[in-house]
Amino acid sequence: STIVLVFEAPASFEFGLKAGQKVKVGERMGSV
Amino acid sequence: VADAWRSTPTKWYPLPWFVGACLLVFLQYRRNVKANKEVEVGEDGEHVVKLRGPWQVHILGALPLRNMSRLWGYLNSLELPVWFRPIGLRLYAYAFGCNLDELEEPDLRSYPSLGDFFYRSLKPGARPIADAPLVSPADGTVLHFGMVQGSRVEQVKGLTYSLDALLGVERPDGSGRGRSARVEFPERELAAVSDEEFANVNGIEYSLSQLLGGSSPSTPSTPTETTPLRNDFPADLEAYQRHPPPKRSGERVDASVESEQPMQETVAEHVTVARELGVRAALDRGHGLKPRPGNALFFTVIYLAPGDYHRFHSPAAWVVEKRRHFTGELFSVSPYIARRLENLFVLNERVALLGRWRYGAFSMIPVGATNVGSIKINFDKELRTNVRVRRGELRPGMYEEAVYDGASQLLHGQPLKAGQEMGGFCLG
Repeated sequence: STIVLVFEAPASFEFGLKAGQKVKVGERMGSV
Repeated sequence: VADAWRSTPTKWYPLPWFVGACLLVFLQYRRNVKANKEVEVGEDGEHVVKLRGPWQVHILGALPLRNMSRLWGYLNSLELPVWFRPIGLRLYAYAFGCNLDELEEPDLRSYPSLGDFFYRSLKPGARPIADAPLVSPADGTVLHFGMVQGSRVEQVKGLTYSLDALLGVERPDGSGRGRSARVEFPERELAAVSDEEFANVNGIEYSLSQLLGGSSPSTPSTPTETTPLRNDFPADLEAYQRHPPPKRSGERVDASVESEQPMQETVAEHVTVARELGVRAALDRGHGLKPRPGNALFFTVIYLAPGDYHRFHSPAAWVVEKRRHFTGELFSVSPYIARRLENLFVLNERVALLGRWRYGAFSMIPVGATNVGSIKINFDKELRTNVRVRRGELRPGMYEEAVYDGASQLLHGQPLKAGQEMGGFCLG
């Protein structure tokens, strides 16, 4: 299964991720 | 000829199975090649999306995936003998890399079936919630992320799908569209709104800006723990509990209204989320996906492997205003298929939760798959996914909508804190 998030944020929003990275519930995904 | 017709013996022998499979694939491929448009808008404004991709995809498309999914779910709901559970579930955990140390219920005999084990919960504190505007809603692998260009979302490098097809478009006749009233005060007048007017608009006994410590409604409040609430706030809370604001006439009572939670706890939670949102976002309902000046739309896709913990949590403090349930196919969503099947997330069964957070529009879309066709939303008891539908009724783009207006008089939607459990995926 898959979860897709689509959201509005200031253009300065940055993902703190890499494609293929393992994540767990509650881990930081990005910051404004 | 007549004699030959009469006297020639008829000899029957079975066709090899792959001849039938090839015929099925050919028929499916021809049906899809005929309508070679990638996305067309159907007669009632619904996005109709066609199956496109290499031959593997057409073989998948020819299979009865939904029936297979329901059979898989039925088999996994069968009760296992108690003596077998520790052995069988340990084998499953070993094969799929489940971490048994973090189970809320460590005794494997207490899981009657594999389906129950699949929908396991974790012990409190197993997943600390980071102090960040956006946190991961689930355990899994980040498939892709980035900025939405135009109205296309990148599935993987080089493959895109339409955002409207993913989230559904408002129907031209407005049917099925829940009440998503915009804020009664246009943006520019918000600063001039008196607290009394503000309270009347929201039909609550006290104004949100006072609840948030008297910050002027024009700027989102910067909530701090020490923000002084009105000193008679507890009195209001008691008043609110004794006389919850009258339901506005014609307001549908959603099954999602958490009636069993004591009002006090519910209201306090809603106020917490309101603080996180800030007054503007708390006010601006039915914002839609058009980003405000200086903002942009972003997306991220997380793939949950079979051994992952399959409950999902709120990725931020936000308010879910409505949900759209798309009855679709149940293709596998593994990275292998995601790289080959165009429009995968638009073809599959999914539940689009639409709402708003501090920076504007926010949506979360759990997408089902062959082995995990059922999606549960804790605050939506009416939702039923992966139910039997005839093949002809499967129209990608068609959705059923429910509005959570009644979940909170304060925020006109279901408020969620970051990390709060929202629901999960079940086998079959």
